Amino acid sequence: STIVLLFEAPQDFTFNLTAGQKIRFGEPLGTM
Amino acid sequence: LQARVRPLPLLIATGSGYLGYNQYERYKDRNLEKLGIEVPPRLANELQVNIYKTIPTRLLSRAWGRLNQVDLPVWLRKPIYSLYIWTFGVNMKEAAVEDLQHYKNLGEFFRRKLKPQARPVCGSHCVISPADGKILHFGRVKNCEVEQVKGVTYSLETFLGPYTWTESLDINRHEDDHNNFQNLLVTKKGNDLFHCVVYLAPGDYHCFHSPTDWRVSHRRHFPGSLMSVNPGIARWIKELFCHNERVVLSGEWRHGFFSLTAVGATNVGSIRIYFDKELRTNNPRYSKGSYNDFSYISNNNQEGVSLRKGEHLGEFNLG
Repeated sequence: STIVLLFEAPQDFTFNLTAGQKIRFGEPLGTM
Repeated sequence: LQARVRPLPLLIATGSGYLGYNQYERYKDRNLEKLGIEVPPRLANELQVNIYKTIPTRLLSRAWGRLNQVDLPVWLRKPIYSLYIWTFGVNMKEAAVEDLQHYKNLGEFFRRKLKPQARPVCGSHCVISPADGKILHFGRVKNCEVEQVKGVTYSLETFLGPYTWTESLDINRHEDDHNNFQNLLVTKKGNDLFHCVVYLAPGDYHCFHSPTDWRVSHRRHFPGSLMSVNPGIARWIKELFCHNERVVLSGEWRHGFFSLTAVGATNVGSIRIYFDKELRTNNPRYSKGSYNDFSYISNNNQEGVSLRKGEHLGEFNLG
């Protein structure tokens, strides 16, 4: 199963992620 | 000419040949990657996708679900769940109930909850991960195309369906925006559209939570195939998430449009949204290729459903 998030955000939004990394519920996805 | 055609050895020989060739291609790709050369994903052709789609994955998924609703005798629970834990690397230390005999069947075990303090919700960032899993891909949406993994895209419009939920969103738009689906979703000047895909492996906690503070105004349910969504298949089948059964929740957060989509898979075919008692997924009465809309806006409730960051939102179920 998969969750896809699609959202509008200011252009300075950046993800703090790397593809393939493990993540847990509650951990941040990105910053502005 | 007089020799009899033996279908089984022929099938085994062609199957083994195909698998061998496939492994060889993968081996070549791995070697190229080791040398730092980027290898484009090998996509399934239309025939391969159609063959995959002919497998009755929905039927299999429902049968799997029924099987996992059968209560297990107490003496059998520990060995069965232990095998599952060992196979998929489940961490039972963080489960709200660690006693395996408490779970009547595998379906119930799959829906296990976590201890209250097992997942602290980040308070300083506005968007958090809604679930445990692996980040498949993330980034900006460009030219109405979203990437499911690097280099494999799908159409934003096919994924979300036609833009007809606008009555439920109080948004001002320009006439010229109506030519571009992506622009329709971006409500504020200077904003962009972003996406993030989280893959939940079989051993992961399978409930999901609200990723931010937002208001959900609309639900769109797409009955569809239930192909596997593991990263290997996501690299192989283009538009995989558009083929599969999914539930799109859309609404608004403080920066404009926000949506969360739960995509089903073969063994995890049904999706439950806690506040939506009407929703029925992986149900034979719905045919593939259609979609069903439901608005959470009513005369009594003009705002839709308000969710707080980290709040329980829904769960995936076996079958």
